[in-house]
Amino acid sequence: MNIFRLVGDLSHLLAILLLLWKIWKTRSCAGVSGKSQIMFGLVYITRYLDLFTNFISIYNTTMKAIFIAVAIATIYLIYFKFKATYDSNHDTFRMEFLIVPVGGLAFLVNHDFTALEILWTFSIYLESVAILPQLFMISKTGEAETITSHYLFALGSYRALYIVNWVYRYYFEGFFDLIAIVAGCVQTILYCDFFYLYVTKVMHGKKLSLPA
Amino acid sequence: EEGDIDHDEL
Repeated sequence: MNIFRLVGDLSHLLAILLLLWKIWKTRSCAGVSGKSQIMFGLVYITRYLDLFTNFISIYNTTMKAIFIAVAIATIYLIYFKFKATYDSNHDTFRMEFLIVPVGGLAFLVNHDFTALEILWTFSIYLESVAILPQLFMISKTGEAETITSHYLFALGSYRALYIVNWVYRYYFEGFFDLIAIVAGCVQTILYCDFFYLYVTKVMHGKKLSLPA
Repeated sequence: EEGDIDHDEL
């Protein structure tokens, strides 16, 4: 565990808790893509199946359990409790366009052809693109609420910090996992445009809105 | 490397 990974994990935790808190506090999930949240739920469930087979540390187990629980709670709030506020007309990205190719790729390019490993790979690939429905929704409506922007910033920062963590681990531990690194870089690149808008607008106290 | 793959990262 190095500082980059720890701060990355905490940023990840902050992101998902922030989103859950926002929905709960405002009693509304307007502007939030339920499809991105379903895919993140799928990411955590397929990746953390090793909770049942492999113990790494208390930290690792606790974080995994929290991620799964928060993801399920968020999906529940969007699709059940606050369903009336869910902006489905703007959440039109087709999930199968991501899930099917990502599933195919996980079968073809993985570390080991076993069920658990293919599911882990699937989750890594899916995570890299799971935010697309959310970004697509923002591009459709042309704006995002400030808390949603903070959520995206924390989530993007987590992956960017993981890249630094991988550089550190490569140099100091000789560790590298090509699948995670490539997917992590793709994921981070998807946030770049958003990072730019966040720094130029949200950090200056303005709401995130896209140029017409 | 062969054998069990340890995914210690989240």
